[in-house]
Amino acid sequence: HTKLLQLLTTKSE
Amino acid sequence: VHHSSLTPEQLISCIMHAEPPEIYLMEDLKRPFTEARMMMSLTKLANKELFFMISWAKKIPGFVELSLTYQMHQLESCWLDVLMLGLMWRSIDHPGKLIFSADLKLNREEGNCVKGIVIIFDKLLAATTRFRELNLQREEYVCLKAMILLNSNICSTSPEMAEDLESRGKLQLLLDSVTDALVWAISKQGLSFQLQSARLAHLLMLLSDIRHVSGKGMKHLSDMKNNNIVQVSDLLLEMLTNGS
Repeated sequence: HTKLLQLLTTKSE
Repeated sequence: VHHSSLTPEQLISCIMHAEPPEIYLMEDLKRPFTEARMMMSLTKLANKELFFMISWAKKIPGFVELSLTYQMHQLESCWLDVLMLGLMWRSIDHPGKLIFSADLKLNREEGNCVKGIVIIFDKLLAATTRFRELNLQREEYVCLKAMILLNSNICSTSPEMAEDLESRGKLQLLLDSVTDALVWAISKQGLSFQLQSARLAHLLMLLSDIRHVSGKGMKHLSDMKNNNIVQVSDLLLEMLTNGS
């Protein structure tokens, strides 16, 4: 799940 | 303003603002098309769109209030349905063509170079034709796409998710709000009550066709990857593995 989780938890632009 | 206090009109406006930007492949797919080249272009586009899709989901009012497990599960189970509905929307005014991006437009014959893809192209074209016949409106389209995200595959949830009653409840409320918004978008069109119900049914029934094609697409992409015809990015691989 690493990549999706990372993208979900990073702050949106 | 919390999403639960939004009117259907305000909710649609939020969902419209969440729409991803237009995408480009940014390179020429060299002719004659080969299986490897076409698959590489299609997966490259899918990968670009996935990044935008995750930002889009986060902007759907209430989505980030779900637990991360739910957020991941929803995206993993619906991503190809969402991509396919987007493709249909872009292709709606181009009979016989699939507008994968502004710079990658294919007709069904061009799918012949990839084993097994023409049958998928045909189903995508057929569903696009149906949306064209129904004269799908942009407001309806954005609601349907959000419904795909919120409705995906709830029955196959893990025990961990089944116990997360809070997220389950929130998800149901969100889905109800988007359903209300879709009903509102249909009600504005000046149809009789009976025709409004029929239109709602027709639009929702198309979601099951999309689910069916996306299942075929997942299987096709897995086969292509397993046979080393195409390499997929980390993100796409993750979505493919966890989504199927």
